[in-house]
Amino acid sequence: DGAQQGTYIVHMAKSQMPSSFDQHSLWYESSLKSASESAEMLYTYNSAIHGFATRLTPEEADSLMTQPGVISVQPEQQYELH
Amino acid sequence: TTRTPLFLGLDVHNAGLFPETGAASDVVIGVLDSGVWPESKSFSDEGYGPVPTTWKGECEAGTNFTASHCNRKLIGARFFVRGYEGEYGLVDESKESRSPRDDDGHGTHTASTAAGSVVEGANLLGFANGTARGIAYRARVAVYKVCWKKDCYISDILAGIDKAIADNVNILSISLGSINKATDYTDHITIGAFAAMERGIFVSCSAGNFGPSPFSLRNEAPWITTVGAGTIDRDFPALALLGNGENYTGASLFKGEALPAKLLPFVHARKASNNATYGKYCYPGTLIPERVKGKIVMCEEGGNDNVEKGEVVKAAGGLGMIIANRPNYGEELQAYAFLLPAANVGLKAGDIIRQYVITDPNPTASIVIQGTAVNVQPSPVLAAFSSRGPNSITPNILKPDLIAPGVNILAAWTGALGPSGLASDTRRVEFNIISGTSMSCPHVSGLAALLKSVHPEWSPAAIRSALMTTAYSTYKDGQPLLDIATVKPSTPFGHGAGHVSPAMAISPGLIYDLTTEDYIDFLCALKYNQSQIIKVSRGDYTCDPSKTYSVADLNYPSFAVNVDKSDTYKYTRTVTNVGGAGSYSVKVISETTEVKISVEPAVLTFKEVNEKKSYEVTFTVNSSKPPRFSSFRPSGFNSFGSIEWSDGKHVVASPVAISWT
Repeated sequence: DGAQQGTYIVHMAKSQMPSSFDQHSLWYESSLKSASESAEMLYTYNSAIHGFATRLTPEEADSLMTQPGVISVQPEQQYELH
Repeated sequence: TTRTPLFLGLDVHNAGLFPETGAASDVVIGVLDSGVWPESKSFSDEGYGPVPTTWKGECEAGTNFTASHCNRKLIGARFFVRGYEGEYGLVDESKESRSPRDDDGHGTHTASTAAGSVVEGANLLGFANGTARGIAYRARVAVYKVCWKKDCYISDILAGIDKAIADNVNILSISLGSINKATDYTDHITIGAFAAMERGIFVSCSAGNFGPSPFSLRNEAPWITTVGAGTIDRDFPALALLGNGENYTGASLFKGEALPAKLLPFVHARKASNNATYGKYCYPGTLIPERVKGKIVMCEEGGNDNVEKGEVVKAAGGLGMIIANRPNYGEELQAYAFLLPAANVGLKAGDIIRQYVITDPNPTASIVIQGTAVNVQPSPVLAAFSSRGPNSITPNILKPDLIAPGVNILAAWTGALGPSGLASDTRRVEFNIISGTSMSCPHVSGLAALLKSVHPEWSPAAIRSALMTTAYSTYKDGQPLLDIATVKPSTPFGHGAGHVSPAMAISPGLIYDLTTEDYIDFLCALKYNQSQIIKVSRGDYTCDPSKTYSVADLNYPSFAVNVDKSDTYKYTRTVTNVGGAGSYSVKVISETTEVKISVEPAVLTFKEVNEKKSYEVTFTVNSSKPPRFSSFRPSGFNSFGSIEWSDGKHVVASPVAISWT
């Protein structure tokens, strides 16, 4: 659809995982699928944060933000060596 | 590194300070950077015992990298590229290694600075020759490649932190920062560092190279140790000779055919270019060969790298180059591996040389490379580029925390790039000399590993406290450390608590400890809402609405007081006795009498180890206007001082920074 995809880091409230899921990663996948059929997980984070990274269009990112348990959806950022 | 261990007092006569076997080689330093060159001698595992049983990391294979490239020194190597490939598409493996292999040199340099094995006869083209070794040369190293040829992306960096925590590193060394300044503590290095701290992992980060401007820091969260850069007692002098008989000392790492033993025609780039605006910077394509051929060229620093300026001058037929420091870098002399006889000079010399080359009817010059000079004084001086406070997110938390060697540091290098880093530089070296807070950070990471090996029970906050309260901010003659940007005394906004002093940090006497809950209380004091707190801490912490939280109560080993009105500002601190029984008396030093600093109680008596005692500091500010003479600095009116506790054997010093905004 031409909309520019970008990488987003998604924070999830781990304690809000529905009981129907027995793994957080499956819950993350399901939440992501609700916002975008085609999006794939780039990373699942377990220690540094609870969440994942994925490629979405801005509209999909907005839609994901409305999913239960989603705390924030933040765009990719550049860093540099000092 | 060569020379730095001696400069830090870690040389042989202090060898007994840190055990060379056992505990010291069970500490694992995780380095988030551009990867590693595993063939470097700095990662030899000769004499190492088996990998610590607690280790869960791996050695990931990829372009030109297999699991056999790891060993009992380099015990982990991973790479994180999906964010980068999301932006640029799949890595072109003919151009960069889709593996932990370091194509840049930066990661090899920082990893070997922190924990490189001993290598005799290390040098760069003969410069800085000596026995190279990492600060914690017995520690193990695990590298997490998160930076790539073109960029570093936070989704990859966060994945690196995530994995390093799961792999069980003890120390995390992060010599990188966000391009844009963070406005709160929810940037992802900060969040990742919080998770690491919770697991007892010490996190040291570079403070950034955006100095000497104030408010120029990166990585300024209180659970991160923010490291600025200073010089050591070694220079690489080069003489700039002028036709009027004058000569000026600059710096250079040029190795090659010397200039002819005579003065050569000398021209300023501005007069050798047809680009009125940018010609003076010696950018590619701006020099006119007819005006440069056979001459020495003066270029102005800024815009492109100094080594690239040299490449431009050489390509235009120039025989040598003199670069004048950019104005705000003052007398700083970083040394560069130029491709032609060249030197960069400080501000004063630059002004004089520029005046000469522009006004003299027949200017001539030459350059003499002088090699390596040691026992240089005064040292350390604060590096001009080292980012400065105040802390722009929380002015009442003093940052940077401390400084460590970060100028002209020799350490291991990649085999994929020459020492200048220029694509045209076909030389290959085992060690290189570069500068930045990227270099000072791994020094502190290494020191933290040494302390961890001696005090495995110490928390990350305890380690940082020991490094800060024993740091020095004056020379042996009592004069304050100099800031090379101004050649005037540095301040705690430049050097934090001061320059690290490892031999003292082992037994600091008292420490300022902090727990996860203390940091959560700090976030509550900043009025973080529930979702922000969950984001930073992943935990289900909540702020107690009935409780009064204050930033001033964060048990930090330094004091920053941001004065917005005449008032009294109270700070509470709790110190833990890690020395023997003793009675500590307080001494308050302040530049200004307009702020009264009182400490209650004035004596703290300890009977046993791990006993805790609290004290309260009251800053009474008579007027909201800054004191008459308080020094106006770009960051506003500031006044400094210190609060020191001593039992006659230990001095537990904390800097005080008072600022009127």
